[in-house]
Amino acid sequence: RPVNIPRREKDFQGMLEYKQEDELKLVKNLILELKPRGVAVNLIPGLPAYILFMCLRHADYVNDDQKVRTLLTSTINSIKKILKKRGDDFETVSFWLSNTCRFLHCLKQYSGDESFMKHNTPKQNEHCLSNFDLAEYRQVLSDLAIQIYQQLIKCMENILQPMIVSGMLEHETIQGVSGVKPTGLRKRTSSIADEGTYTLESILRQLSAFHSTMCQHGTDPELIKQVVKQQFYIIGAVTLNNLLLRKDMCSWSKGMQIRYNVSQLEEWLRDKSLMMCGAKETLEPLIQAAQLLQVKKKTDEDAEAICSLCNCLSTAQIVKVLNLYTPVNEFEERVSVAFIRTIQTRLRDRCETPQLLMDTKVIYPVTFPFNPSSLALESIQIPGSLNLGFLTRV
Amino acid sequence: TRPASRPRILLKAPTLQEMEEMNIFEDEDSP
Repeated sequence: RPVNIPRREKDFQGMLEYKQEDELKLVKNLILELKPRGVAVNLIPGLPAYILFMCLRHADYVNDDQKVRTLLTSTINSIKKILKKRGDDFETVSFWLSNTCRFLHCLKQYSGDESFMKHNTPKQNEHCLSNFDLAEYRQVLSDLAIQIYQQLIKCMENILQPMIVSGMLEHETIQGVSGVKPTGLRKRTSSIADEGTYTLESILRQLSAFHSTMCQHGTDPELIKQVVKQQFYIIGAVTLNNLLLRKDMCSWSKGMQIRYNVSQLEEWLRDKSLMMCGAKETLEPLIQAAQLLQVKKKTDEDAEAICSLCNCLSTAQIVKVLNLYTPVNEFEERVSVAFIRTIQTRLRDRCETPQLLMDTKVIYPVTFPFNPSSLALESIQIPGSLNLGFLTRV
Repeated sequence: TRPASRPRILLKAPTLQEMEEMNIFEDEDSP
């Protein structure tokens, strides 16, 4: 009688065999019904992508082009379907963005193309696809990843948008700076308002939540950097636009508050080792507007200093801030019409669009730099919780 | 390991849109 002895890991070739008729069950259990917040929390990052790739390797190994084609089509359509259904859930979108990228990286890493094999172990090189060149499918997956990225940005924007004006402009954390309200009164009113009001702390907490979700899903570090840059752009653009439309936000003390808030955002970047991702630079127009609120605005020298300081603001934006500037105590004064004229004259020759408000809907182009994995496919085990008992490790 | 001399066959891929049109979930989706 045969005795069931478990195979040793080194005997596996990093493939998963499945019957054609089980393909729908595979995508159903692994993509459509997988809950990122439930079972998936304990999985190794990118496991669904590795499992799908190991199935694909087997279809390639048995030289079945139809099986390869239908698996890729079912995978891509299932990811699109789940994102249509749960596209407003940040966790779902982040989970499938990272898995789509991992699947794409696997298709490159094991393509047999030498440019993608530089970091492979000899064993990984043995695991390259044998029969098919899937370069065209890689392009389709990259298009899909772009779509998911854009969905992730929209999703994140929907969550952040309502927090920005309140947290960056309205809520005052520096006590006693604003001269118009007695401290005691402000404290009382803000404690009532606070119940439904977002603070800078809420924004920072939300940024940390986004970041930790993406890390948990094994999102490529280079991709996280691009998401964070986009988040900071939205925060900067929405804040600046509101400042440009509200007289009550154009005072010396608001300038102080904004600079403090920006410093806290920078501190958050430092804490997450993201100082070099280009996020801080997207806040430059806001930083300059805050500085403009605080510098002297009287003499020709002041005008010259403002013109060289505010190189990220358009003339229309500079003039608008100066026009809206409102003194809140006796030490400050309105900006004179003559001073604003001087500024306009000095900036006359600047080549720029007469843009007042920033476009908050701009999305920076995304890239998915190749990020090979050191994980050995033959070592991957499938947890029973995924209900994929019909797959056989080969 | 596959022999280096044997080239892999390029599988032509449909676009994302074309893939959606071959909806594999047709039965499940219809009312």
